Amino acid sequence: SLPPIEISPNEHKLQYAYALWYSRRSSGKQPNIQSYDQNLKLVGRFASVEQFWSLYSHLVRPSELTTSTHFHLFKVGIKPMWEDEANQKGGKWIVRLRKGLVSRCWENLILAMLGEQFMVGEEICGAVVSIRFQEDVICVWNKTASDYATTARIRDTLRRVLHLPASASMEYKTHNESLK
Amino acid sequence: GTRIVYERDFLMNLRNSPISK
Repeated sequence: SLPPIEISPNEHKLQYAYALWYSRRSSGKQPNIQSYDQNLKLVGRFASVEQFWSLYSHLVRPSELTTSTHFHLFKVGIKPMWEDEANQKGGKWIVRLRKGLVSRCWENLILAMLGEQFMVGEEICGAVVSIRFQEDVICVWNKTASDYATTARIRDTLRRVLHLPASASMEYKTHNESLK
Repeated sequence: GTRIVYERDFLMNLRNSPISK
């Protein structure tokens, strides 16, 4: 229902338009689809490099978020939920980070995503950063969990852009598994 | 088809451009 994003000729257009969402898990409440959907708040959208920086400069760094909060950066038209049509057959790479690394890794990840560094066509859906008590987590969601060439390329690109050591904790999980 | 690809350094250089600000 939102109008299309306008870009001036002087701006650097991105391959895709993106939407940033914020969510916070309510303590003590059982999560369900309705509450998860209601907890997702749209922060802003952008379709150019300049619009991205304009939004990003107003955000707190992930390391400053309170526990159980999340930023979701997804292509416009894809909601950051397993149930979205684009995500139903998909999955996500999960990278667990010790405290202190998340802000830098998140920035490097989204710059790679916006700059089309993953080189997997239309497969990328979005990225999520989750702040937890003893660790932080970043995830990259893609459309087709069964496309092993794509998931391998995403994994390798993640290792490269995040400078992860070989021992870093990385796990791929299909959304089907999460739904079950 | 063609894709719009940006290197990290290029994106970072636009962070403080007049249009971004």
